[in-house]
Amino acid sequence: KEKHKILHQLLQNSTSPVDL
Amino acid sequence: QDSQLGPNNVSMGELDRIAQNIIKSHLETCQYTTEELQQLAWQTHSYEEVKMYQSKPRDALWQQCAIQITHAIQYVVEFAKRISGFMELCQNDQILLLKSGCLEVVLVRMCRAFNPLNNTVLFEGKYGGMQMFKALGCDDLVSAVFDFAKSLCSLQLTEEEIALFSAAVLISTDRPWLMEPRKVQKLQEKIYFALQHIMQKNHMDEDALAKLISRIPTLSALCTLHTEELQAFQQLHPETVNVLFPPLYKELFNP
Repeated sequence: KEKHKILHQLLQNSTSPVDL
Repeated sequence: QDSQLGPNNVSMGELDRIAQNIIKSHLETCQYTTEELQQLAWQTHSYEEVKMYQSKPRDALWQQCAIQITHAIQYVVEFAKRISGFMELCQNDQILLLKSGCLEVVLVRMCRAFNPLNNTVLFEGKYGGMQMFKALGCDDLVSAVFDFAKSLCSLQLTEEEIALFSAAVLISTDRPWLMEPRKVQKLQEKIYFALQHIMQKNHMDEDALAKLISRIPTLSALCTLHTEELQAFQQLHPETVNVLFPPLYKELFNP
């Protein structure tokens, strides 16, 4: 988890096409 | 359709639902729509602009490319999240599949933004040829990426096929250290059946799917080459990588 902190965060975030 | 069985006893209705979900996820998470790309297709960087890219210091152009790749990867992560079944995989496997497959998906998606008629690719708002990336100092990688894009374009894939192929590349049991390979395999098989179904419908050429699948080893070779070039660059410019490269890029590709 620590090693892939950002990827982990991106997976957890709820985003919409607008956020992209 | 639900009672009609396709390969491996998966109902045709389920294959259709999988296909529709993946196509929707792809279209929602592409950086440019098909229409936008068509409008841009003949807007090329001028001679002066190409010269400007060519005269950049090597580390500056590497940084620019790392930023563009990282941006594209964020869209791929979003694509993965929207594929039904991906978020049901264990966290280890989600991260592993993305870490090993995201650049491959970026390269597949790149064929949408590649003009095979003049061998140019969309970079920072306009199209440009291979010579634009001369300052990177890795002609082999750049030329291999352009060759790959051209060869993928020659298959004349539809958006639906690009979507399903991207998902098939991402959700792959070939990645080492998967914790639940059976779960990944089940999802992958369904995606392949959906891809097969769509390709049979769209292409007269019976070998179209086989031709497409035969491009996968090249994708993997390109990613290995990218890692090697990055390592070589990092040895010469450790500060650029450590300080100026996007953190996500470093997290994904740093040895």
